[in-house]
Amino acid sequence: MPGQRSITSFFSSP
Amino acid sequence: MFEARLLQGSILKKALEGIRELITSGNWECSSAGISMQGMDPSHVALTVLMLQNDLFDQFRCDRNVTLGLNHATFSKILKCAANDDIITLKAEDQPDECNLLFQSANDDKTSDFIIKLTDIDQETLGIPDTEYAATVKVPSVEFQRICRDLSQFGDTIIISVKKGCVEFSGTGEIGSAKIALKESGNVDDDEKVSVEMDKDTPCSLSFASRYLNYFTKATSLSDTVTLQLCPEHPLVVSYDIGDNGSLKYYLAPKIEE
Repeated sequence: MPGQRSITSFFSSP
Repeated sequence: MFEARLLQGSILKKALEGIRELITSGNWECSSAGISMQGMDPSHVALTVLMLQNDLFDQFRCDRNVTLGLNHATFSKILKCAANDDIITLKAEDQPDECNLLFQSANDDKTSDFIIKLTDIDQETLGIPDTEYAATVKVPSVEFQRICRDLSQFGDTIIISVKKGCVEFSGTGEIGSAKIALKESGNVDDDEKVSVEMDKDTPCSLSFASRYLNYFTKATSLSDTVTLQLCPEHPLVVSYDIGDNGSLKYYLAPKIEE
């Protein structure tokens, strides 16, 4: 989706 | 052996309504503490986290940690066979390839027994860092549902802005624009109350995809109130409490400001 950030850019795999 | 009996079976039905359109399948992790499930939507925009603590159940036994890999469409179809006032029991062996669901009617004159086959789901679990949110807003969940629905008519983005004592939802599109503001209620102690708490009184405004906010409001029946937590450059948290012993939380990545 244009202009939409990904949730994985905030939360990462431990 | 895992066995969990939920007197208020409707909780599970309602929780799955808030999950099934966002996450096709998920690992339901059962431990002595309770049941948890975490999953992302296929586009990796939102993270959904369900927590059902053991105290929510009137009987709860989990000798060893058990993972139930459930297809949510199938799970939902089976749960639709349960009446709202049914007691629901989930049962599984220690290393299960299936899960047993038992529905008992409130007056115990009907029992239904289902078996759902489990699937191996290769899914990473994300770590959610502790965050100090700039604003925490509590609004009636029905009001939030209505606002998200109404603003979706104007465009695919809803801007949530919090300033002292007020939360504002706005949307702009080709047909026009809309702005809905909710003011903090006075000393009213009921579910109609709107509360706005801010850290350092700094206004905070973020843009989110309306489609996802509308998905989250499928969980409206879980709780009379919904909590929104905002922080600049952070995902929005939308939380529905399940009594005192559970919650369904959504984390939504913001849109890039134009």
